[in-house]
Amino acid sequence: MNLFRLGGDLLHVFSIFVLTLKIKTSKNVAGISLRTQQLYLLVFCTRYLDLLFTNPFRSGLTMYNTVFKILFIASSAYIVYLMRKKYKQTYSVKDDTFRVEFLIVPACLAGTLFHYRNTFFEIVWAFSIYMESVAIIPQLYLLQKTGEVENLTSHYIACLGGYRALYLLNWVWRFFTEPRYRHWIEWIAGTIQTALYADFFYYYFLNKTKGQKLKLP
Amino acid sequence: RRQLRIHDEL
Repeated sequence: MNLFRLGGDLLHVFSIFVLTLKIKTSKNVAGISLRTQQLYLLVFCTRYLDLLFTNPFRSGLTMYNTVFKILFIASSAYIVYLMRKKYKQTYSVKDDTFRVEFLIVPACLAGTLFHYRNTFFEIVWAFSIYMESVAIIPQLYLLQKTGEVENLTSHYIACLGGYRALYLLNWVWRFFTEPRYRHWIEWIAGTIQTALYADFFYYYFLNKTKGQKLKLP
Repeated sequence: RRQLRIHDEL
């Protein structure tokens, strides 16, 4: 555990909190991609299958991981519920149209072909890593289609990008402090994932410095 | 390499 990792995890939780806050305060889910949220739910459910077999009391880190894993699954399920049931009428159904097959199928293929160990759980785990790296794409697509989003929604995406950036720093840190740290799947997928936010950040900061709502050209 | 790789990150 290092500060980058801890900061990344906390920022990840914070981003979900910001998203829930946006939905609760505005009582609408306009500008939020249900497709991205459902992909995240899929990512968490597949990655954290090990919850079923891990004793959370084995170590402090296991307990920490278990708490976060349950939190991520529960909160993303809750957001999907809010979007599909409670605030259904406000959902940007006409604009949230990115074809997720183009993401799920390649992630399945990548997971099947490139994994650490040839076991069911390792293949599903690798799939979840590849899936997460591109899960934000429907959200970014919706964003550029509508052109403008509420501040809290843009803060949400910014926090997610920040969480990814901190994870990259965590890996750099671990690479130099742990002699046998060789996690190429996380590095490749994580770098792709973080790079996806680059364009968003450019416009985010451009608009923030002007104190405006996020507006894309 | 360890027999069972335990993913220690989220």
